Amino acid sequence: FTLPGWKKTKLTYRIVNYTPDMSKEDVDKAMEKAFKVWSAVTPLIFTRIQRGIADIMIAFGTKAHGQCPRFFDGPLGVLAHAFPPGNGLGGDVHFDEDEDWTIGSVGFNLFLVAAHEFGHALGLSHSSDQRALMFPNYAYVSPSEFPLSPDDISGIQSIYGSPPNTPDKRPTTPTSPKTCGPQTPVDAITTLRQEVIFLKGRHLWRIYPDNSEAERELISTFWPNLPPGIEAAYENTKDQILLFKGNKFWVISGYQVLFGYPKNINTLGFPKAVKKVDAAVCNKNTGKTDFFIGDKYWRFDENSQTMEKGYPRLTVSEFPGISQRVDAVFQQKGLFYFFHGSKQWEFDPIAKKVIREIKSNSWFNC
Amino acid sequence: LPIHPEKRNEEDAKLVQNYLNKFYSAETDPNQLGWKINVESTAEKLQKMQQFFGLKVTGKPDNETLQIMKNPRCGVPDVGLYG
Repeated sequence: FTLPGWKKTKLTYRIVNYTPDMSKEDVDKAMEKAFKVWSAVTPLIFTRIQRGIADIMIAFGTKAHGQCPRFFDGPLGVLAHAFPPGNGLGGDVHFDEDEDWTIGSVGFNLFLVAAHEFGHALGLSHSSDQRALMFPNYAYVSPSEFPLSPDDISGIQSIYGSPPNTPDKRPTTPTSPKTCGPQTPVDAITTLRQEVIFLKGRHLWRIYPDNSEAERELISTFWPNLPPGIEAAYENTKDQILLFKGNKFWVISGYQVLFGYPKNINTLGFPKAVKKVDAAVCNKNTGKTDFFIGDKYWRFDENSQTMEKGYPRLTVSEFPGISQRVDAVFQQKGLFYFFHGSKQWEFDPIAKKVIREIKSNSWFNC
Repeated sequence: LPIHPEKRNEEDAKLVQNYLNKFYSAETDPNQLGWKINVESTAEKLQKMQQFFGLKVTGKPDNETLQIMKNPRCGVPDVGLYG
């Protein structure tokens, strides 16, 4: 970070122009929400003005834009930039209009990029911590997740301190909601010995069969080098768990990520055309792992560590009633639990039939 | 037609130079005294970049390094001040 930052806590911002990619209301909301990320963890107060010179002037431009000494580079590459606190250009934030700005996960999420750039406008530099919002490369995380990591918070609080109504203590993320499990579809689920672990965004929830309360943690608490947004996970027959994101996977034994990971999923036997895994589960009774991708599944033999021949096959052929894409799956007491959106299906792999359909958050006793 | 490997190398070399000049050039570094010409070599800047992203520090543009350089990102340099 750069000191001294702004020498006042009440800052003004002005949205000088708009991108045609989004409605004005959505742009206004994205900017307001992005400022709230920083005011939630500092004494800073942001007020919008409609004309004149604000501390933080926000504009969209392409290539050489206005008086700015830095040029944009067309689609992709550099998405936006900002200047540290100060007069004139100081604190200003520019977005490259050659990008596709959105409120969702397609293109570039304006809220996420704005929150990052406002970090610079307040005096933060880049973080080398992959989970940090101030990491230089763009990474989509669900907007329902609070985007600041401990690194971001300790950086900004080193300049401005913490919000006035909290005793000056270790930087904290806003109080987490009751640990009632992910409010939106889960990314991945695995067992780990007696526990069931639900993964969503940057967080995981640990459930113990006899304990109703779930424990919510940051994934980075256990595995600092893992990225957020794990897409599939399973426990194999060797007391290890495997986590998947994109075409990479990690093997974890105990709580230790094994050396030499991540590896590419084609080392498991997937063809290069397979770019990611939606869900995975190892049937402890057969020692076979099923990988679910779209409407098909692949079967992997944990003993010989090879992908079985004759796959992929249609999921519904082996798991009648499981016709939707599988978000996540795990095995508990011999039964499979398939998750899609807000539902889960309890499936008997011996009888090969769905026993019941339940709400996906039934494991959290909410 | 597949891009001729020569051409690919040329493009990668340009990408690397452009990236390092934008995000790892010392002139944005406040510790840079006066007008000393930036004598930091490409390999040194590359090592700095690999260090920052937790890559194997080789000073050479291997595939993983090129991959990171191709990711959409913020225009603010990773070293030094931006003002």
